[in-house]
Amino acid sequence: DAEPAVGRGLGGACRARRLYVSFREVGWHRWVIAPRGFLANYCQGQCSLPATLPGPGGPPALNHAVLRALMHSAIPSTTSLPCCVPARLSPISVLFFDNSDNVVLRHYEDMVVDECGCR
Amino acid sequence: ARAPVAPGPAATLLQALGLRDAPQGAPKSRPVPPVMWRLFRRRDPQEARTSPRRTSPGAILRPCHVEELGVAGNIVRHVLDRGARAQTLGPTSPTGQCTEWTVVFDLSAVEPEELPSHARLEMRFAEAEATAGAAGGWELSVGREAEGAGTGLVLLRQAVATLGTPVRVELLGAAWARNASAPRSLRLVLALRPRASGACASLIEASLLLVTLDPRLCHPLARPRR
Repeated sequence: DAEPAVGRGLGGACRARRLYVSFREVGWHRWVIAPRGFLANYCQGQCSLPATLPGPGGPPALNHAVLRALMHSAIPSTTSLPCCVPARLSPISVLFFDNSDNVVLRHYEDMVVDECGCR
Repeated sequence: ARAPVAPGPAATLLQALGLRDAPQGAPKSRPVPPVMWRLFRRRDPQEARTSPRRTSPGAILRPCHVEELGVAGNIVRHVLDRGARAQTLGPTSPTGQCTEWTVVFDLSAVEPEELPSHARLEMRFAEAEATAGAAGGWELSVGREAEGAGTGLVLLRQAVATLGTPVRVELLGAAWARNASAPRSLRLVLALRPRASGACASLIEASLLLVTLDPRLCHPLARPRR
């Protein structure tokens, strides 16, 4: 269950989009006890100027990304735009059965995109 | 000679998540223990979404730490005994005429890189009807199984006042060293000796709650948040 992906150069500024990962959809529901899925989200959008610059409340832009976007706007053939990637992520825990019939609770870092940034 | 077959994308993905193989599915006769539900709910993603890294106002969830048990770790396993074997002993044994049990825990799923931080043995006993209500309680002894059969080295002894609630003992530091990896298999001999009367008990279930810290999955240790 995802916000539809947008084509290259469209869709506005780089930001987090909604993506729900269902363990049933990926075929893991027989051994994952909980959760049934989670809101993983993903990043998409343009990293051209001025979107690359840090917005209010947004993640700080890397200086490198700003200069790369500036270079791209001046001479597009020299370099591509910075990438829209996760800037802040948070963890989830998964409860599941392993192959030894043990009940396992595992904590996974960096599973949910909270914030995106141009890098 | 045939080259080794490269793992498929699904297997590679599972390995990245710390799983050797895709688990086959839920066993039919294995309910999820309440303690595992409690531990999971402490880190409910719904709650984390509304209040990141917090379970309640003021309570910050430490990364790679199991709050409820107060130990470091990012993997908790509930391991059931692989079939308790009972043995009734003679009057010369430490348990008198009572039974002692051999319990076996398969820990082969624990990776060598994982550092155990908590290993809680939990046992549920029932008193024999004819001898219910032992005055003075019991003494539990946990030993390593000797070569052949019977109790080898006694690892720990613990007084047990009542059998109405599960009996819990910490094995880390006793069954294996604190800074060592978990053994592939753990075979223990349990004995419950009445302190005063000749009351005996029977073992209903034994399980192991094992907490480990896999540093490979614990990014905040290496990269603290600013």
